[in-house]
Amino acid sequence: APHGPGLIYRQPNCDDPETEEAALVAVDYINQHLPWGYKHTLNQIDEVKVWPQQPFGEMFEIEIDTLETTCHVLDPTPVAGCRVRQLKEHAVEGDCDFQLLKVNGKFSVVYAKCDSSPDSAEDVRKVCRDCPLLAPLNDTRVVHAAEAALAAFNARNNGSNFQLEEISRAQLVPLPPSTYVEFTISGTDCVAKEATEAANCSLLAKKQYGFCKATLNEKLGGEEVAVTCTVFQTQPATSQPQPEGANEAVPTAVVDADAPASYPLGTSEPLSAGSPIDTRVF
Amino acid sequence: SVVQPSVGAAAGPVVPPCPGRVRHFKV
Repeated sequence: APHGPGLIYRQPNCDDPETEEAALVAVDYINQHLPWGYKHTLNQIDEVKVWPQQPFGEMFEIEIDTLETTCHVLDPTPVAGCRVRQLKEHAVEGDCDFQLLKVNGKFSVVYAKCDSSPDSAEDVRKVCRDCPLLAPLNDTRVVHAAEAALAAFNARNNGSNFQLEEISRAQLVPLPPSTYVEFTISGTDCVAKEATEAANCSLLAKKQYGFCKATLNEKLGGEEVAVTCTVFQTQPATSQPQPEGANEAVPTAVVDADAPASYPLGTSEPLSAGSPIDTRVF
Repeated sequence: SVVQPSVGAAAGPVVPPCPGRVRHFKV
């Protein structure tokens, strides 16, 4: 239905500061409401119409294109600090329609609809002939890789036992034959080393999430898994601006499963769960 | 005498208002 008096709307430039401000509010809204997957960043503003509102204010109708970043939505890192997933990594694009009400210079989202789709295999092949493509998340090899990686992580973890929360992304690498998987985990009230029956463990009331990247290599007569997990500080109910330094990524190195557990550089024991970022490498 | 009709001319290249600039790359 037309908004405001009649069909009069104005069409500012898509690169106007005001239009960009509206688009950035929209992208923030996406990243705060995405239930799973990865944060998105603004790529292009396709179209904008501004309708006058009664008794005051304006309604911005805006179409934007976004690109997926490498930060999971559970990662507290601000999206400005997140790297855009590149074409050769099988990029994912978002296509969104928003309506934002501007009153007293402040935007608020009234309507949001987004679709996302991975780049085509042909486009990925154009920039990198041998790069792996995204795999279905319910592929048995992907599920097995995530479960094996989490088991390896829990077996070496001195803290609480973690359960699989979501498989977020996976690729089947042809050479060497391996499965790369990214997934999120959630802390439970069991101790990792003692948790014999995962079913007996319940999730912590104060959710503690982690994000893992793992590769399962298929070897002759066996398999080898390397996993890196970053456990995030338990989030308060509403997301608060992070303290200085809370988002510093700790450099991680991948070690084989047989090596003794190693700890983040500069420490001699595992970080306590309360520290801002706790990366455990196995 | 023969006079040319006045023809309007754009001051410079007309930048289409939309779509806007691509900040990263197009998929």
